[in-house]
Amino acid sequence: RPAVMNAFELISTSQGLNLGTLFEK
Amino acid sequence: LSFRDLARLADESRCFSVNEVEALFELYKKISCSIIDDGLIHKEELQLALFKTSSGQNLFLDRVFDLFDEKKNGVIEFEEFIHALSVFHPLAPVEDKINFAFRLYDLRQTGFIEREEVMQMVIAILMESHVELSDDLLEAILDKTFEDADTDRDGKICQEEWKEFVLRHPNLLKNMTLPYLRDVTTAFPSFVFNTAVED
Repeated sequence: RPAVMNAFELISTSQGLNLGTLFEK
Repeated sequence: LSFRDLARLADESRCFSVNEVEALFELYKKISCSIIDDGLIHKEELQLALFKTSSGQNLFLDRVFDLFDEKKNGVIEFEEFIHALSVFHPLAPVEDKINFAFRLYDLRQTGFIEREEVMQMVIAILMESHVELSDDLLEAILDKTFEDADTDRDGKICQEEWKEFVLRHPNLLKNMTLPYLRDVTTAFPSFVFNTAVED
């Protein structure tokens, strides 16, 4: 079976969870 | 905001100076006036700031907004903004980051992250990024994640298991730290026009 990603690794890439965007001009 | 308010907020945050709280107020003002000019952050405004669009539904935005909105009155007040952002400071205790992430992912707030919730979040992120996965692969991702995280094999992740899991995979907490917060006074220098205190 090919290597499978951790679910939370996927989830943590959501734009909604990446608050750094707030600081981008 | 009076100097007393600023000083109290800085003190409570344990991470920000008074000037940094003032600089964050500049950011807060910008977000809170983007759609409804009432000085409070509504969900659509947070959505606009994060997604560059104020329409559509996003599960993660809902969770973030809900955790920021401590009073559960449908808006994020400045105090709440500072409280929540302080968790994202590079110097904030990792324990706080672990707990905040747990609360984010515990969708139904049962004190456990259940398999059903993880499934729902994976489906949401796939839709957000326009990726399609087969049901088999989706199940395999969930199986692997629970094999690793759910050490007592009861089908849900408790707080203790979550803590051990993220300490073994610290990259899962990467989005819980905002390097920008180290240097907010440089990012929002206009706070000096309204400052109550000079460092």
